[in-house]
Amino acid sequence: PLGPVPLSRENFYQLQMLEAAYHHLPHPSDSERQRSFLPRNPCPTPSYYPQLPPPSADSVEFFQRLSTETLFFIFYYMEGTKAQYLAAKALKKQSWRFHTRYMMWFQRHEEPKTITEDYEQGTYIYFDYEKWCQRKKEGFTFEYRYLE
Amino acid sequence: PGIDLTTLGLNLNSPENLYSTFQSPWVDLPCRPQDIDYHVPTEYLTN
Amino acid sequence: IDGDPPGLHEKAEYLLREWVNMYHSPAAGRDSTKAFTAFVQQMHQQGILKNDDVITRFFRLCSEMCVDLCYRAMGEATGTPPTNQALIRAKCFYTLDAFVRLIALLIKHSGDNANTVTKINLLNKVLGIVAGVLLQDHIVRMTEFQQLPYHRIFIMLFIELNAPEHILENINYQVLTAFCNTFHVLRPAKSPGFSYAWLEFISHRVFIGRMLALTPQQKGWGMYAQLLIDLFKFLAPFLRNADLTKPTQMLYKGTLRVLLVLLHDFPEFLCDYHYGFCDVIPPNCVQMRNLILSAFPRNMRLPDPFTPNLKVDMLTDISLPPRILINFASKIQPAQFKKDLDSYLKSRSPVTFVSDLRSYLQSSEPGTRYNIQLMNALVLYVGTQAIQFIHSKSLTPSMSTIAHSAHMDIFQNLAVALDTEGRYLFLTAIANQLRYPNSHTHYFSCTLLYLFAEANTEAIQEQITRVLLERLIVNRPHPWGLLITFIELIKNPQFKFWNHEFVHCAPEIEKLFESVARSCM
Repeated sequence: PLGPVPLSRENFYQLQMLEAAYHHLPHPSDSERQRSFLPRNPCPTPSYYPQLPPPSADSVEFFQRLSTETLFFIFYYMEGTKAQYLAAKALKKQSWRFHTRYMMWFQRHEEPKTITEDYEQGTYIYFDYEKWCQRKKEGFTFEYRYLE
Repeated sequence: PGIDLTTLGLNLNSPENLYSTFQSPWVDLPCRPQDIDYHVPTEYLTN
Repeated sequence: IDGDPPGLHEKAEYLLREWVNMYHSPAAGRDSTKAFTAFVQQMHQQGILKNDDVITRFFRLCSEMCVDLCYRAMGEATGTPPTNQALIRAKCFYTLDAFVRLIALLIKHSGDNANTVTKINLLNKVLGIVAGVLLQDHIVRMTEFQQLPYHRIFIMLFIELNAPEHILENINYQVLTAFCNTFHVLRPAKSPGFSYAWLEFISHRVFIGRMLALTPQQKGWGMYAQLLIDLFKFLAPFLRNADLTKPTQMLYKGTLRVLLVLLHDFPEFLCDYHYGFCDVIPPNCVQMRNLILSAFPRNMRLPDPFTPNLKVDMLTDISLPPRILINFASKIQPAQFKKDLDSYLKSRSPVTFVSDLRSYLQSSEPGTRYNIQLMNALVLYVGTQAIQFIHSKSLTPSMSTIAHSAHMDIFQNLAVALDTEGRYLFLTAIANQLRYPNSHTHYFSCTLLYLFAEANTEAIQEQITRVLLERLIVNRPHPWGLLITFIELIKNPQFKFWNHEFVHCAPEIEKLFESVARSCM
């Protein structure tokens, strides 16, 4: 209703600078810590591939339905993110416990033979991130000072 | 007529708040959990 | 810049290189604290911490070196495929993130823990330096300017200083204030080449979370509102002409996304500052303004505006005044005008006041013949005074209680005396108060309908209809107060709406009214 208003010289300068900036927009990764292992590398996928994360993918309940291998992958490859935090929570709910010295997840294979103030000893399953598989360890001493 | 604001990639019916997964004004997708920096216990920084 | 002591540049370069290596070495320790303890010794030995002036120069030189490194990395890679873009960013961030960590550690460990002043002074100094380097760069490089290094420094520093640490929690409000001041200095009108990064930063989840959700007593709301007003002021000339280039269209759509997040998560924030936003949003920017006006407090249940025989004046919230955190009365200038206005409202004198109104409202600003801010302030001020006056008589606003008063004299005079442009702005100022159930929505809804009923020319009635209709035919959302006003207008036989010639002036208009009426019925 008010009709156009001629742009000022300053407006034209602003448009010119905006136009230039438009060709190098900020990228979401500019606001994120560097991802040493899984940097964002957007690549076009067929449209019939899921383009969106499943609904409520950022809830503990969702993570609890993931396999333990998936949780271990998320834990070690998405370090420092909410995904790692949720994976750790889901693992703990499945009685895995993080050994802060070996930096591996352990789960009791049976009731420990010995339990003292400072440690417990028995047979454990643990996830070996170097060999990327679960392994059994008998006669292992889990010192509580290394329990997260 | 303006823009159909439901097409800007925001789940306006979400019971959760939107800002905590808001990715960018130029992107019509929310952040995924692996996009969100989190102050995890330092023991988790295994790399 | 010219007065750098000889050798300082070399020292700064050596130290920055040294720090980057230490920061990335495995021995850096948790949060680089071990590396920092060793590095501070080196800074002492090199005399960098000797006094304020040297520290300032050191930060400026390091900022410039970081920026130059990024330009070189980006220059080497023009035209590379997206994957290389990731490599270039990694190269830039390798140094930038180290520099940010150094700044964060110097801020955290400057002065003793209790002494927050030295920390905040240092933060303000560094932010000012980086902003200065940015503005200088923006002028010198013009369209070659790149936002990347500055955006990375600001956002990563902000995230570092918002880590859940006791020292930082103690100074968080001052940290937010420092960043808001910096981003006000760097507002898009002052550094348009930084606009996209600027909006990216102020809409970042950590920034919004801190400013609008976590800071107690909503102490961040006023500062955040100011930043949004900076953005609207920048967009205004381009939106005003409705001829958006792709870059402005991108910025506008990004703004809508951010406003949708605010509407969804912080509607009370939009409610409190709607006046300030509508003061700077161009009148033809209907949908964006509707989005802001559609906000209502989360604890409020809005009755369906299409409820048959809805008794608006019986709603519990309808008599409560909305919170408006902008001091609109102070915008009524000059002081003499405000004095005459108050005198007229009190005693209907000086009698010439009403006839002089139009001249007060005119403006010599290029592009508009009216002072829109004054118009908005006058309408809201007179309306709030009228509501007080009506309540003082233990009455509530209605078509009868709002009539025959000094307040309505003013509104009716404006409706009659103003030309089309002026009356459009006047009616827009009224329609901007049609929001969720509150005493302003109620009063201004009655006022608009009263002006329609009492109009002495059909032109006024047509323009009132136009102002309502243009807000209804755009995509959602539509403010509740707008809907109930239009429904009343087309349903209440008192207004004889369907008899007016302009309703049938053209087949498509007639169809439009019928379709809007159908959706309202």
